[in-house]
Amino acid sequence: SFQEIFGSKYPAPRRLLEERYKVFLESVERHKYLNGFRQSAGDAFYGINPFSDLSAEEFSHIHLKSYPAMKDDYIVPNKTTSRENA
Amino acid sequence: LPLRFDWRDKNLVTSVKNQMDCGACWAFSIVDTVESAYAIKGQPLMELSVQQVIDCSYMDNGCNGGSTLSALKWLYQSQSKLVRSSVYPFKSRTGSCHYFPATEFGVSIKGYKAYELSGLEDEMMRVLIHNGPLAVIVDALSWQDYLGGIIQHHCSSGHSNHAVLVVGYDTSGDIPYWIVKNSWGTSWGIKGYVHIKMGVNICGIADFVAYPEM
Repeated sequence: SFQEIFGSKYPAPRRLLEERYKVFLESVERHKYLNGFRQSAGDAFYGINPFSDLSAEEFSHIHLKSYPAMKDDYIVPNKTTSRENA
Repeated sequence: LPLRFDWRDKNLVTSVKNQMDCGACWAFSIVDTVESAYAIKGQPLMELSVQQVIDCSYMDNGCNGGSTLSALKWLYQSQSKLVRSSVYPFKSRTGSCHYFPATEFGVSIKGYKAYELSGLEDEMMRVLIHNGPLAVIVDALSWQDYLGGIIQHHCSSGHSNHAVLVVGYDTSGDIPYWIVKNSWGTSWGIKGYVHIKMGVNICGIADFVAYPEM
């Protein structure tokens, strides 16, 4: 069902499919863990989505590729002035 | 400041895009800011070329990563004109920079700003309203499994790794939150968006804030 819904395609060897399924099951366990911290209806909830067949390492390697410039390149407004204005 | 503000209500935000397996979130968020800033100036809202930024922003690494600020620097210093996405479509891989004749339509920027606003999210609200949607870099490791709701826990600051676009906020309910546009398609999150609790720099949302000046 996951493959049908999210259009994931895997190479033919069954071994690779089984490896992906194992990663998928680990994701489901992670969802249970994260949802255990929910305290109210508005809290974030977690579950099966397009990235559920990726390990956390794979997800990070593929999708988290941005980085900030040097800290000095960012202006830090005067906090005292800002609070006085507020 | 209004209790709720969302640039989408004014039809000044383009649709959610999908970066697929290309790690160019930095380019997507910067093109998003330019698209909105151009429309806020009274011009038509249109999709501009992310692929042009991926291929041509020489201080970055295309689909292997980059920085929102260096992309803005490249846009400003080179006075490059971002062409329409239909003219220079997304290919999900880094390619050679394609140049266009001066007669080709494109959007350039007149400047840019970059702020560190942690502890100053009230100021960030003001900047959002006065200048348009903001490109920010967050720690999105915990976003892998996100389906909906307001992220309040398990999202620390200090490991910024993903660029997105802040388009609005909502402080009318019990938990105030930022409205954030992602570039992972509409089947992720809330039709491609994520809500993040305001006021405590969740995910480092206020650490690296940037926007173009038109």
